[in-house]
Amino acid sequence: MLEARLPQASILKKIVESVKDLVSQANFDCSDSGISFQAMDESNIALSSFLLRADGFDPYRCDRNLSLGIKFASLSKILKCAGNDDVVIIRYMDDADILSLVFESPNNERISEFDIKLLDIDSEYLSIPDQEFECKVKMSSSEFSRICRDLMTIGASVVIDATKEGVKFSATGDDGSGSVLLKQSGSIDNEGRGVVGTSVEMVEPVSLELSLKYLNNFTKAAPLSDSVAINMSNGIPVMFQFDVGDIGYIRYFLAPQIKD
Amino acid sequence: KIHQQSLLSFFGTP
Repeated sequence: MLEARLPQASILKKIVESVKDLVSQANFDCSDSGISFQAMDESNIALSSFLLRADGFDPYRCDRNLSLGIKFASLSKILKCAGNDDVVIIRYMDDADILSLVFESPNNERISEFDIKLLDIDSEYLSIPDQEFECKVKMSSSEFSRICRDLMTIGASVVIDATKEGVKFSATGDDGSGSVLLKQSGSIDNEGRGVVGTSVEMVEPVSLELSLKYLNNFTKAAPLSDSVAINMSNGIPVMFQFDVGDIGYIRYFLAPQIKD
Repeated sequence: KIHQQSLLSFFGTP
């Protein structure tokens, strides 16, 4: 069986909102180390994954490895019935075909329970090579969202150039062009609610062209984290990571575009 | 012409 109590429903709500437009259904893999997920969109262009470590739940109990097939649209609708500050208890009894979600209000005076039907999903796992990236950019997630939204008004793709100076986002379209340069700032304030600066850690400069349609989908994870890490190497898929507090992360992979 | 590469050409199925 699985029983996992998450102190804040808002975390699960935000995670589901940040993948439901990319992936319609997927298996949630549960083990004694936590709950994880990995799935690609239908066109095999973007891969979404997340991990919530067992220590982010209190308590957490998972007796054996489970693969629970979830339809995101259903889960999203059910999670809308939870208050942001509700406690969520995720419960699965062995050999059942449902997953139970219990929402408890902060004062414990309102307890609601919803069951979601599980699907039998035959998913193929991609093995992602464990690699060192040539360039690691860390920047404000809301700034990243703003840049992706702004450049979408110009073109369908963005060129990300990372140098020691900083990171530049450029787009070109039929009606003109636009760019935003974020200079590297002295220090990143990830503590409290300070403004998150931009840092670039690099072995060599990287330049990649990426689809803004997908990037705009990834920015749906921005409410989970003040910052986003953009890990890049020339010619290979980029990894975007939004940390979920200190209990996990959500990652997106997207291959660069090439000119034929 | 711009071509979007699939992830399948980078990440293998085990």
